Amino acid sequence: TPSCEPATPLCCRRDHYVDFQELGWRDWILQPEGYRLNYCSGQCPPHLAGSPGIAASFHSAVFSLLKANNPWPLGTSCCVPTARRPLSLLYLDRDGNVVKTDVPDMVVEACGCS
Amino acid sequence: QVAGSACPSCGGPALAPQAERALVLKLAKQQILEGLQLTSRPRLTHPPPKAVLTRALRRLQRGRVVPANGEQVISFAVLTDSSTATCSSTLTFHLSTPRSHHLYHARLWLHVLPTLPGPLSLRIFRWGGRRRGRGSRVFLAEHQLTTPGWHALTLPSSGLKREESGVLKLRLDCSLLEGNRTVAPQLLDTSGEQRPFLELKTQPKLPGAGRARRR
Repeated sequence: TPSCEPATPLCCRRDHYVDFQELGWRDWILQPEGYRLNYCSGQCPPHLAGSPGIAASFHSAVFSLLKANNPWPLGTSCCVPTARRPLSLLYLDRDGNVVKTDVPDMVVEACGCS
Repeated sequence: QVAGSACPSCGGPALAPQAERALVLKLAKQQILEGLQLTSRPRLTHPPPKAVLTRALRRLQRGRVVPANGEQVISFAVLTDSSTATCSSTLTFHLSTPRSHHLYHARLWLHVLPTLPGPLSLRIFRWGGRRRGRGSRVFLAEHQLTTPGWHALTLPSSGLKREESGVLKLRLDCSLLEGNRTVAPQLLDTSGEQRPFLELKTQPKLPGAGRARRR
């Protein structure tokens, strides 16, 4: 998936890095220092509908069912995450305990048109 | 959100960089809190000293990996009485493991001072608790300590069932294995940078776990 460039109107991954210092959370989140909050945005013209990806395959299945019953698909193709990964966090809870956990599906790795 | 758009992520008027950054930071807070099933960021009243934290984390780095969606918790002991002179102490832990998790691994990390005069038998009890009433104790484990330094003492996770209050008290009773000598004071370092801590591992309960099976 291309990262979004100003001139790119098509579906792409918009990269953002959030430092926990910016949130004022460095006192309770010990590791990491920050994380990538990426999200998907951009146009999905019909010829890109169903472009590769997890969500696309799901939506393709739905669309093929809809086509079977209607001449025209009811919805439009959306720019959605097609691959995500967990984020490992080490943080202090309210009792001062150290907690290490993996939060699933936190970082968007790739985008595609549903 | 573009009003009326069938695909909100398909575009709309571009946000000004500052507005987008403010939105991203707001989303980040929301995403992290939701991911950790918290309603707000924790307010730390007694954060552990950095040196204590670093020591404990160093000990854990060599531990096994936490399973998917599981948690690994370090809880530092709060000393509730000053009977360290007799090497017997009551350690109090404040735990807030999620109700949806069950505990499957527990170890008590203790640092024995160099003044250890000989092999030591350490019996660990769970102290008090809801059903057993105040002052009652349940035997958990017995370990023999022969050398100074850090020791990781395995505890039966079934004996550490979660209390409503989240408070867990462990009673340590020490006795020397050899001879009738009285136990030297200050055997266990229960305060300062090498205070004891519990290392716990939890994982989400399976759906239907704990529900009685009908035969």
